[in-house]
Amino acid sequence: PQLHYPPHFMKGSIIQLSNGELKRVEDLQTDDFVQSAEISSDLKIDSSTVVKIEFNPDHSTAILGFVVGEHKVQVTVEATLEHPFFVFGQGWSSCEPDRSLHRYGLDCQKLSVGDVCISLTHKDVQ
Amino acid sequence: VPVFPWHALVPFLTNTGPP
Repeated sequence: PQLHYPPHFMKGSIIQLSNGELKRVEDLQTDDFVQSAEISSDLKIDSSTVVKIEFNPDHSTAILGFVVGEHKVQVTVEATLEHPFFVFGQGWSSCEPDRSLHRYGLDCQKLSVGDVCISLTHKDVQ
Repeated sequence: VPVFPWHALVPFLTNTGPP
């Protein structure tokens, strides 16, 4: 598979919040995402609970199962082992923190079943 | 120096509205 390593996870990357404030990716906090979504006119935050992590070492990926948002939608995604997800109150977390550190220089916690991640959806357009 | 928007860092896992 064609694996994708987004540059914005590289330690030191500059991230702009909704209020215009600039922060380094490694310094982001839960509130930064929550407040940015509140200011945003069309995006809102969903809580996505990790319910499954299936390692796929041949591809350097993992199959992740999430239960997403108030409607508990079941979603399955394939992500690289080093891909950082932002866990409420915990920060950046991945399936293989050592690989995240090596790839991005970004300190990550170990992502585990039961962790609640920040994801986005579009606000209901009235 | 590139500046990335905050919403690029977290995934969109569902589309809008209830199923």
